[in-house]
Parts: sequence; C-alpha cells; structure tokens
Amino acid sequence: MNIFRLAGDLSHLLAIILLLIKIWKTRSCAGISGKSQILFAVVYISRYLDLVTTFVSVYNTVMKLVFIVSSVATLYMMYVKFKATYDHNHDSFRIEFLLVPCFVLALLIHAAFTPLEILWTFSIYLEAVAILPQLFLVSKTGEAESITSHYLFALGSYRALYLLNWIYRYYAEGHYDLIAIFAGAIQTILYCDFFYLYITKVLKGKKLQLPA
Amino acid sequence: IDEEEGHDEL
Repeated sequence: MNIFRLAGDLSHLLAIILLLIKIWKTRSCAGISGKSQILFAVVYISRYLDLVTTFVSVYNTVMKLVFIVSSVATLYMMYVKFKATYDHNHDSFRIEFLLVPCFVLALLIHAAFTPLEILWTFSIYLEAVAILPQLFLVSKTGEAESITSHYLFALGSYRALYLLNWIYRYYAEGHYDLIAIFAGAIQTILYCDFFYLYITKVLKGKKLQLPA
Repeated sequence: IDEEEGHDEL
C-alpha cells in the first residue's frame, strides 16, 4: 500500500458516499444515470467474486464489501425507493453496446483462461467505460448539479491516482499488470473533458453547464 | 497475476 493507492481508494469511497448522500438528502436521483450505476454494480460483483476464494487483507475485504453493498444500495434507491425521480428519458445509453464488447475482449485478452480471471478482466474493461452513460446523460441535459459534479470528480480521480500507484509500484516493487494499466489509462482519459469543465467552472462556483 | 495471491488491488 502506498499513498497514491490509499488516496485513490479513499477518493473512490468518497465518490460513492457523495452519491448516496445526494440521493438521500434530496430524495431524488435526478441527473444520475441508472445505466452507469447498473454497470458499476456489475463491475464490483464480477470483480470481487474472489472474496470467497482469496484473502488479501482485512482492508481489502472490507472495501470490496463496501463497494458491492453501496452499489446495490444505489440501485435500490434509483430503481425502487426514488424511482419517480429517475430521469428515464435522458438516460438512453444502450449498455449492451458496452457489456458485450467488454466480455468478448475479456475472452480474447486476459492473463489466464479461468472463470474468475475472465470475470476479473471483464470487470476491469467494463469499469473503464462504465461512466459513459453518465457522461452521455450530462451531455444530453447540458448540465450537472454541483454535488453530481463532485461525485464525478472524485470517481475520475480514483483511477488517475491508481495510475500513479502503478507507476510507483513498477519502480518500487517491479509489479505491473498491463490489463489494469491499459484500462485505467482509458478510464482516466474519458474523464479529461469533464475534469477541464470541473476545474474551470465548478471550482469557481459556477454550475457545470455545457455550451448549447 | 500471482497464482498465490491473486489481485491485491481494488
């Protein structure tokens, strides 16, 4: 564990907590893509199946459980409890266009052809693009509430910090995982446009609004 | 991947 990895994990945790607080406090999931949240739940569940086969550390186990439980709780809030506030019409991204190619890619490019490893690889590829429905929703409505912007910033920062962690681990431990590094770089690149808007608008107290 | 330890990151 190094400072980049810890900061990345905490940023990820912060993102999830921000999202749950936003939905709970405003009693609304307006502006949040249920499609992205479905993809994140699929990511965590398919990646953390190793909870039952491999013990890494208490920290690792607790974080995995938190990510799975919070993603399912978010889905419950969006599709059951605050269903009426969910923005169906704008959240029209077709997730099968992400799910199927990621699964096929995982079957083709992986470290080992075992069910758990294929699912882990699938989750890594899927996580890289899981935010696309959310970014698509923001682009369709042309704006995002400030707490939604903070959520996206924390979520994007997490993988960017992991990139630093992987650079550190390569030099410090000789450890590297090309699949995770490649997907993590794609994931971070997808947020760049949003990072720019966040820094130039939201941090200056303005609402995140896209030019018409 | 390390056969013994699996994936140690989140």
